[in-house]
Amino acid sequence: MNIFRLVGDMSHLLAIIILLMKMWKSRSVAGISGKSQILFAIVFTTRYLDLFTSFVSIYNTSMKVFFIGTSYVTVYFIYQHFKPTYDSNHDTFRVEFLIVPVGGLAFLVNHEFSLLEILWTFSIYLESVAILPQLFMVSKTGEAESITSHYLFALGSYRALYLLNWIYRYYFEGFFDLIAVVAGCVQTILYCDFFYLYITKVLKGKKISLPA
Amino acid sequence: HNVTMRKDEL
Repeated sequence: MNIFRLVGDMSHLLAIIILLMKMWKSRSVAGISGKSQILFAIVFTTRYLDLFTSFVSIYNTSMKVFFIGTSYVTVYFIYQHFKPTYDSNHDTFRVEFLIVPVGGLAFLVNHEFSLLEILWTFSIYLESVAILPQLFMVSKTGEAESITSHYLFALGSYRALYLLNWIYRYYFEGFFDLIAVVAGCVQTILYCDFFYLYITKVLKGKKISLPA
Repeated sequence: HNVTMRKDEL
């Protein structure tokens, strides 16, 4: 474990807590893409299948349980509990255009042709594009609540910090995973536009309004 | 590149 990965995991944890608090306090899921949250639930489910077969540490196991659990709670909030506030008219990204190519790529490009490894690879590739429905929704609605912007900033920062973690691990541990690094770069690049808006606008108290 | 490297990352 290194500081970059620890801060990255905490940033990821914070993002999920911000989202859940926003939903619970405002009793609303307005502006949140249910499709992205479904993709995240798929990401965690396919990545943490080794939850019961390989034990790394208490931290690792507890974080995995937390991520899987909260991802399903979030989907439940959107599609059941706070359904009346779900803005399905603006959450129209065709996720099949993500899942099919990502599934095919995971099948072709992976470290080992085994079920667990292919599912892990699928999860890594899917996570890199899972935020697209959410970013698409923000661009369609033309704006995002500031709390949603904080959620996206924390979520985008987590993988950016993982890039630093991989640089650190490459130099100090000789650890290198090309698939995770390439997907992590794609994932972080997708946030760049948002990062710019967040830093130039939200931090000055303005609301984000992506070009609709 | 040892594939069976333990997946210790989240």
